[in-house]
Amino acid sequence: MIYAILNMKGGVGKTTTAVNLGAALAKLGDKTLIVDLDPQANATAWLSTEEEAPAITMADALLDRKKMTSAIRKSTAKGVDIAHSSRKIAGVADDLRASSPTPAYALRNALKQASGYERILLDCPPGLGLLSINALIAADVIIVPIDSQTMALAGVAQIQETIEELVDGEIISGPPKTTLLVTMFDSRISLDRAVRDHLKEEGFNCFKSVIRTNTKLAEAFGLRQSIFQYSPTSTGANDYSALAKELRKK
Amino acid sequence: MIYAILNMKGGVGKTTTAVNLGAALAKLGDKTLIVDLDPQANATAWLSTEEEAPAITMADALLDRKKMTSAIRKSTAKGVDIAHSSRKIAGVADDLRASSPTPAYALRNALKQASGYERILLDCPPGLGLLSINALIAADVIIVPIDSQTMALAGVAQIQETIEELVDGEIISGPPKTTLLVTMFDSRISLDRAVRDHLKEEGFNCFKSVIRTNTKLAEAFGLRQSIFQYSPTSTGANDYSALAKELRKK
Ligand SMILES: Nc1ncnc2c1ncn2[C@@H]1O[C@H](COP(=O)(O)OP(=O)(O)OP(=O)(O)O)[C@@H](O)[C@H]1O
Ligand SMILES: Nc1ncnc2c1ncn2[C@@H]1O[C@H](COP(=O)(O)OP(=O)(O)OP(=O)(O)O)[C@@H](O)[C@H]1O
Ligand SMILES: [Mg+2]
Ligand SMILES: [Mg+2]
Repeated sequence: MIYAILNMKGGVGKTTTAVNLGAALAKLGDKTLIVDLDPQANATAWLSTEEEAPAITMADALLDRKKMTSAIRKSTAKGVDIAHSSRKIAGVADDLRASSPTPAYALRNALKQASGYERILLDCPPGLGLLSINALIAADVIIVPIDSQTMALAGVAQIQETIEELVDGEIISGPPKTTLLVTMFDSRISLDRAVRDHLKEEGFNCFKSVIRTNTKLAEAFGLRQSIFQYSPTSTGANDYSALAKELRKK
Repeated sequence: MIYAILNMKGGVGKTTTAVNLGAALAKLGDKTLIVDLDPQANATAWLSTEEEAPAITMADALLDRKKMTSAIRKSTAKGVDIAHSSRKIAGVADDLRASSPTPAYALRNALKQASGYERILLDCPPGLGLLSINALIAADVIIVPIDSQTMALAGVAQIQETIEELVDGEIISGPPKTTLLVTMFDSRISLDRAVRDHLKEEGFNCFKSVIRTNTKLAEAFGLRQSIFQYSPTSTGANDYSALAKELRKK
């Protein structure tokens, strides 16, 4: 199963979700791969071991799919591997458009090389550029983190419009299943509760699990540890465990 | 004076700074223009009046600089005008590369049409794509918001490398002045204090003013009001007023 973690809006918890959901799935026994598609390479920095960084990264694997396995390394989270990104990936969109007849399928083709994983999580950059479109096409399920601020919700409409364009253009046969994940939720803040209620009324497909605001999650990010290594009994750890269990039932 | 508000990292407070610093500068009597360069068009949504949205947006003005003034509208914040963005701006990078001999100067040329403003603030999308490069080239000063999480700091190094490449390539004659702005600061969190102290030790150029975490800023964003309209005595309002005063002294 391939999950794209995507929202145009920046800073809504895409990388935090990719890393901690990945770690939670591995804890439940699923062999998990996280693919970093962001030129910021936050997931790569977060999960890299002391070992030397691979010379080959996702930038190379997208241009030549035979290189996908060389971009993969073990990570600091048990049972989780990471496909490394680098700043170079920012230039891949132009290279693909110039050199490939089907630039939108580069990731789907590269991922065929990554066998043996039960779960693959794609950490997308903010925005809806070619790399994010590649992720929309490669994925079985789209997870859209939204913090309770309304602007993150505006990103959802743009994703849905983009998916419709891909289906109309026959680039994908049908829309992948899109599920919203409320992150940085604080039940004391009225806007947070209003956005969550609004999602239910509008009939958006949402995970039942909600990720509450928890500074332990930000601290774990800063210390480059999964929430399970840093603070296994925190609300952050409980919330991502619950999310992993809900995901496996679907 | 033209200020680019820029950081690859998403969700660090770029739009919140563009809107509230713009409103604070206008309160001090400076005629201010905010230029929205983000396909999410958050600043546009935040500041639009009931009036009909312009048919011409920044996407058109970048492709034909004579259209710049038609993209500008009054905003809901007194003394602040807004140059509207739209989703279409996501496609402008490809169009410029295909049609213009100097795609990196499109914004600098368009802004020549926007006369009569003492302060122009450029709200950039996350990432370092062509639109952000255009902003780096057009600006006199770069304001880099960083939340206290370490990853936002990694974005700074990539901006500095990009500026060096622009100077080496003789695209700009000298580096614009880059100043860091600490946002979402919470003096109770040790990581926040550590990052602020680290910036001082490393000799980064930082504003003395710090923007503290303040839910009123997020609520004002959700209600599409400047912090001065929503909660004029909040720490958010005080912090952006102090920043505006510090900026005018430089
Ligand atoms: N539930 C949470 N509680 C508290 N802080 C959180 C939570 N989730 C994420 N954060 C913090 O919010 C910030 C943004 O998170 P993150 O970087 O994962 O978002 P992103 O969507 O991947 O950002 P980008 O758009 O730059 O890729 C980080 O500093 C992170 O530590
Ligand atoms: N000082 C602050 N205190 C509390 N919340 C804040 C503060 N500054 C920004 N926010 C909130 O953090 C979120 C991110 O802010 P904002 O959208 O301005 O960042 P951005 O860098 O423009 O994001 P993007 O990368 O998507 O353009 C918003 O929900 C905003 O309301
Ligand atoms: Mg991220
Ligand atoms: Mg923004």
